[in-house]
Amino acid sequence: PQENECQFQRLNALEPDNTVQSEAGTIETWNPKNDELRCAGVALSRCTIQRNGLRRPFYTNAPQEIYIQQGRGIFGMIFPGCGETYEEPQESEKGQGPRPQDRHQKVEHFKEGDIIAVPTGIPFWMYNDGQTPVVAITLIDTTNLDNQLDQIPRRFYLSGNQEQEFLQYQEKEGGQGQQQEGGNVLSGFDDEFLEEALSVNKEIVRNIKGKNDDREGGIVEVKGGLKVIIPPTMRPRHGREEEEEEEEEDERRGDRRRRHPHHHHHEEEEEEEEEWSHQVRRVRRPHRHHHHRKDRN
Amino acid sequence: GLEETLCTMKLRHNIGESTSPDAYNPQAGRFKTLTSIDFPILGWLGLAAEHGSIYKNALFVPYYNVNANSILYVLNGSAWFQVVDCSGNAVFNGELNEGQVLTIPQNYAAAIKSLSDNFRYVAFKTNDIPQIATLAGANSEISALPLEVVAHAFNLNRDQARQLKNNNPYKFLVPPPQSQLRAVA
Repeated sequence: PQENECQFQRLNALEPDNTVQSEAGTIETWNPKNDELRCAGVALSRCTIQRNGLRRPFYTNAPQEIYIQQGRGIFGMIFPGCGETYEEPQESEKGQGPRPQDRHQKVEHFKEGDIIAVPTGIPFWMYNDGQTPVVAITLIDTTNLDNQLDQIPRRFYLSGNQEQEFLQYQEKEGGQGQQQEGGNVLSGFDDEFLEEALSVNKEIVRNIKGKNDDREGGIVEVKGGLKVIIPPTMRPRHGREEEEEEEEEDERRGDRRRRHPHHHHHEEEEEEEEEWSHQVRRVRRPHRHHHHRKDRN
Repeated sequence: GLEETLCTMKLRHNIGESTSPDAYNPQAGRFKTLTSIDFPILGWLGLAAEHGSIYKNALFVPYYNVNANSILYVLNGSAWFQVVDCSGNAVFNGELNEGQVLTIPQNYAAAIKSLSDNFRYVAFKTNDIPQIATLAGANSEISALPLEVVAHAFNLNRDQARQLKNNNPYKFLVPPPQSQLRAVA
């Protein structure tokens, strides 16, 4: 921070002071020029995503830490150069060769209470597949060494034509006032460049540049729900009582080990085997004597 | 131990028309990036460098520097550059000639089309392990997104989204269209 920027006479409780409406949600921001935030070298925003709302993919010039205050859904990040490891089995249609299915980088579930860490410059998207709105609080560490621009966070959207949530503060400050026409990082290139670089036709290029997209803002509604390749969520394994039960079981097992040391070797082995084969459930079978020695691998 | 380390640190590393580029396409060009991994003293400086050459009418796909600013100096020939900011404004859209310098800020998207037989440049990067991410082509940010995310985010139908994800098989350097293909020397 600049000279005596952290010299506070008093601290203030801050509320968001700007809201950007979207088709399926809102993005509220706190002014990063507030003394408290500027001294801490951070910026803050709150994103509310309605049911079936998709936050379009974007990257930012500083690391982000996102806390899920409410709701649940799925999110994805794209790490340059990493493989698309989530892939659908090839389906061959009648009489034709295998139809190219989809493949993409990892997609994960999130729920209330989660922290999601998004490194600088890494595209991130999220989708609300729950019944209640998702509320996510994002802290952007603008003075992090990874940020080589200034302290105003910039959101580089890959698609759509939404306005920048934080640049308003810079415009207001600079008195430029004019409302920047929203866009995305691809909408500034010539059509010919994009047709050649993406090997697609003019119509698709117009969509990429957000020209035919009258849906407002960075959060759009996915009618009929979003289908991506992702393992189903496991039911929550651990209630408190289950945890206590397991702790008692571990104690019992420890006692048995002390009383009959040679038995537990197998038993332990058997239990390990059990755990391995019944990944989630813990199955105990009465101990049987093995007549042949089991080879350990 | 200073003699074996700091005092005898390697201080020179050639990246000119290197015989072993990191990316190479006989019809489009090549480039090599020098980082602190192969030239340790750069870790001390926090800098890196890249040397590239792109053949006539070939394209460097739209990309951005993930964690560095890039200061690009033209060694030979000329090329058409476009640089786009977070609001989709083309903050640079023009020809860059020999001896000129262009600064591409971190995260700004850039694309290059060579106008010379052998457009050569050196780019200085303000991070000793610089990363770039491509916005088009194989393994690009868009091709790594789920198909439905691409369809809904870009307002495309599934088939158009599949084309957007998969049509360009090249990773960084795209050869000129058949019509403009340069005579192979």
